[in-house]
Amino acid sequence: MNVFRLTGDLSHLAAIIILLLKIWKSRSCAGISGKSQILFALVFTTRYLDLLTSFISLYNTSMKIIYVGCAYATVYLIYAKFRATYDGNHDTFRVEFLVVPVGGLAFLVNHDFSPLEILWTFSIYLESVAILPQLFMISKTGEAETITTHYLFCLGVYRALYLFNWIWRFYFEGFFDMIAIVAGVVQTILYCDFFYLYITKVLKGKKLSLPA
Amino acid sequence: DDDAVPKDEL
Repeated sequence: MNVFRLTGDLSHLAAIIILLLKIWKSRSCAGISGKSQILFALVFTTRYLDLLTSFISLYNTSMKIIYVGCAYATVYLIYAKFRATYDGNHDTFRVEFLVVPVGGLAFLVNHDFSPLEILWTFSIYLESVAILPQLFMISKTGEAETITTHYLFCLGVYRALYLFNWIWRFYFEGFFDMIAIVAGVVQTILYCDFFYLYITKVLKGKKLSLPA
Repeated sequence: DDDAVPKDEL
């Protein structure tokens, strides 16, 4: 555990909590892509199946349970409790265009051809692109609530911090996981455009709106 | 491919 890894995890946790609280307090999931949230629930489910097979640490186990629990709670709020506020007309990204190729790639490029390992690989690849329905939705509506941008910023920063964690681990532990690194780079790149808008607009007190 | 490594990361 190093400082990049820990702050990355905390940033990830902050993102998840910000989104849950935003929906809960406003009693609305307007502007939130339910499809991205279903993909994240799928990511955590397929990645954390090792909760059933191996114990790494209390930290590891509790964070996994919190992440996966919050992911399902978010999906429940969007598709059940506050379904009336869900903006399905703007959430039109075709997720099969992500899930099918990612599934195929997980079968082809993995560390070990075993069910758990393929599902873990699938989750790593899927996570890297799971935010696309949300970004697509924002590009369609042309705007995002400020609290939604805080969520996206924390979620983007988390994987960027993991990149520094992997550099650290490579130098000090000789640890190196090509699958996670390449997917993490892709994931972080997808946020770059958003980071630019967040820093130049939201941090200066302006609402995030895109030119028509 | 190389062998699977234990997953201590989240």
